[in-house]
Amino acid sequence: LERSTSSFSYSSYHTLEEIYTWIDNFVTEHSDIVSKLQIGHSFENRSILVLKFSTGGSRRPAIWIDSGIHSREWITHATGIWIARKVSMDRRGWDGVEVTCPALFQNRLWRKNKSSRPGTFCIGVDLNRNWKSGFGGNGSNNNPCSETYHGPSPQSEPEVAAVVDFIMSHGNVKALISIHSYSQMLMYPYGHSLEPVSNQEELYHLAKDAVQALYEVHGIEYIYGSISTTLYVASGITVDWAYDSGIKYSFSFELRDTGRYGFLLPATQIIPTAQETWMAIRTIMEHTLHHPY
Amino acid sequence: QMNFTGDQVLRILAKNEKQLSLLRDLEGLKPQKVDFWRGPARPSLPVDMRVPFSELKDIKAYLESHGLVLLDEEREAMAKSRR
Repeated sequence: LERSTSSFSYSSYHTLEEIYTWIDNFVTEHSDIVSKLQIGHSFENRSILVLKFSTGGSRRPAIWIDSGIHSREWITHATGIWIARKVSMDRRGWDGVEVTCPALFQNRLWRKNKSSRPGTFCIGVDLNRNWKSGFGGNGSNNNPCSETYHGPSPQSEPEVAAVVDFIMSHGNVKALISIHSYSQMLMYPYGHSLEPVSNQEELYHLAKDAVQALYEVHGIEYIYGSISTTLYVASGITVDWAYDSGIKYSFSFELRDTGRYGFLLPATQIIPTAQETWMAIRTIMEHTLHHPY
Repeated sequence: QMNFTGDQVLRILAKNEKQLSLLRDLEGLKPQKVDFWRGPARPSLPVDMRVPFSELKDIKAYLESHGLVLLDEEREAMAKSRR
């Protein structure tokens, strides 16, 4: 096992065990600003860990980033780790939290969690369809064998329940960024409805600015807009729940690429993807900082 | 660990909702024969579907029987490979 993060390769994909070792080393090396919180357990009883970046205080305005709700979206785990290191290096005075998501060992192209229920042949619930807003609507599936199976009830999955409990008890999260792949898109609510949100114009212009900041790094083009009009109607998703819970700046990324490699994005693209994604995230974070509510 | 050797990811451009619906029917099969990387959404968006090697023949036959055919370039490449 690595003894420090200095030998950790940020331009490679890693197993869950390697990521958890990196977390412990990272927290040790940046203990003045980074701490590790366990907020729950996955269905398979693995710890769900959150990295908290803070210069002090309690329940200060915060930004939540999750990067890897879907296990097969490897680029999102790699990007999340790189961003964590970047935030620690930048040392800004903001509170931020980041979650890692358990990746699966046997089937590295698995999307859902691994929950099983008596009498159900197929396993797994899509953790991006199990949230309360619009639960069970169009763009999710009540077939347990489907990749977008929403589960038996809202927040039935321990992974989702853990995040909901954490964010609600924190009570002061001002922005939520949920990172997925692939398709090269930046989107905001709603997914479950074609109805525009109340600050749709603000989110549209913020997304436009963020995508421009991303483009200026390596020339990668993203499309942007609401989830339902840009991608498809999707119900019970993270960002819809976040928005309906009062988190005004809720965004969902779909990182590289547009399908040439899809989930099997070559590791050579990890650093460039992380660099450009960071600039987009920074744009959203700075807007949140300068528009308190 | 699972081995995906021989699997193919097909990008499908559906002309209309009827063709999209055919793809959605594949999602309902038990056990699942395909794995959607980008699921059927609307005709203007491509559908990416991973097909295990063991199911390739059946799935391609299903698609062809409903008017979803391989692009000519791929047919040529496959024929060349066979030669």
